[in-house]
Amino acid sequence: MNIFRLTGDLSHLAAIIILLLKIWKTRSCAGISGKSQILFALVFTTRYLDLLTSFISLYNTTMKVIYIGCAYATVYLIYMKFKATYDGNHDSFRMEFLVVPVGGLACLVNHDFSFLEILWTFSIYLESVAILPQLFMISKTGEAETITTHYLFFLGLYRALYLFNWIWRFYFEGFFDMIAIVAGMVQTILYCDFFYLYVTKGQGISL
Amino acid sequence: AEADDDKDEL
Repeated sequence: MNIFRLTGDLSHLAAIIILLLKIWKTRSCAGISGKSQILFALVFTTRYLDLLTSFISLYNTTMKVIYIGCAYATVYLIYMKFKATYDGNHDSFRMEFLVVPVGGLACLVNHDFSFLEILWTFSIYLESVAILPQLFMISKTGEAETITTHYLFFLGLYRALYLFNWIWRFYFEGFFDMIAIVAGMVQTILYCDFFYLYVTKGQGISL
Repeated sequence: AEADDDKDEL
């Protein structure tokens, strides 16, 4: 554990809580891509299956359970409780265009051809692109509410901080994981355009 | 991470 890893995790947690609270408080999921949220739920589910097979630390287990729980709660709010406010017409990105190629890649490029390892690799690859339906939706409607941009900022910041974590771990622990690093770089790059808009406009974004 | 490594990162 180092400062980049910890702040990265907290940034990730902040993003998830911000989104959940926004939907809950406004009783609306307008402007939120349900498809991105389904993909994140899939990411956490396939990555944290090791909850059932190995215990690493209380911190690790707690965070995993919170992430998974919040992901499913968010999907529930969007598709069940506040379904009437869900803007499905603008959430038209095809999930299979991400899930199928990512699944194929996970089978081809992984550390070990075993069930759990392939699912873990799948989750890493999928996470790197899971935000695309949300970004696509914003580009389609041409706007995003302020709170939605805060959500995206923390979500993007989290993986950027993980990049520093991996640099730290490489220098001080000699540890590196090429799959996580490359996917993390792709993920962070996808947010760069958004970061620019967030910093220069600071408020809700309208393109 | 090697396959048998515990996956500490989230």
